[in-house]
Amino acid sequence: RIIPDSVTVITDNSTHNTTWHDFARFLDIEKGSHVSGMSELKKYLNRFGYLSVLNKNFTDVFDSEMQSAVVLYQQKLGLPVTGKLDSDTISTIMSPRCGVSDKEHKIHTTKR
Amino acid sequence: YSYFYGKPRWVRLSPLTLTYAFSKSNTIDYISLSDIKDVFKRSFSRWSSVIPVNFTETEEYELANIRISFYSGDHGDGQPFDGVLGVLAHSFSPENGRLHLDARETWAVDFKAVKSKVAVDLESVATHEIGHILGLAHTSVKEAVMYPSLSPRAKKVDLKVDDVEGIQELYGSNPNFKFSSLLESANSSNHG
Repeated sequence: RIIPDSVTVITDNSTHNTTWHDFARFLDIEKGSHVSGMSELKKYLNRFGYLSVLNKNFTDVFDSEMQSAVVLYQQKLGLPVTGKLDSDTISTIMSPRCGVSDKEHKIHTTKR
Repeated sequence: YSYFYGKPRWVRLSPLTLTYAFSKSNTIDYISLSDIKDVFKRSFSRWSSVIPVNFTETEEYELANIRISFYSGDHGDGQPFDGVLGVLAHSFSPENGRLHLDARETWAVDFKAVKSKVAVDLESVATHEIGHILGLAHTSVKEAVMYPSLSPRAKKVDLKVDDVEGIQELYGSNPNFKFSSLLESANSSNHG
């Protein structure tokens, strides 16, 4: 058996980040539904520029604003636009990603 | 392709040369600095091959145009990292120059040597973040480098037509660049 010269074995610690992994349970949830933890998905959509609300006390209801945000997300990410949390959308949301917002006018600089 | 609000870009005399440096204190220890430097050198060269911009490494971190650091959790810019997977990295629009990578990711420069299921290709993320540093925002084109998500163990380092058209609208074309070479490269990789 040939053993490679150098193999780095790193413990699989994917369980350390469970926030987005949990979004799998929102698969096929539709507008009007109330699901515990939906507010976390709203926070995600808010963070990346899809759900803009003045009051950041997000509810667990899949409301009209949430549906609009999902449509925007699907358009921006090149997904089939269904307005639903279908498998393509949920798996894309759960994918690791860049932290820069998808909103095109996001500028983080502070002028001194 | 898309841009940040106001379409900011680095405005210097042409040909533009930007310096870059690596933080000595905020780094990772399981990949050698020389390997990290090689990865970034290749990533910068991809962008400089299509636009008239040169990138030069400097040891003077604070004075460099582009400052590259690995951070964990809250690192003072209002956008804390979240540990393994989730957010992998972020960077800032021109002419800020900060490029931050999440130190808690399992960064890989060679998937043959790193077996972790959550390993992330450093070169793919570096190439993407340099796009932000230069002024590109996220694209809807899945195959493009500037698409916002990247699966673990995936590699996406070659600039696509969408990336090239976007960046050339900001900086113009490198006189030595030919679109046909990009298409030839795409064809050969498709058939490869």
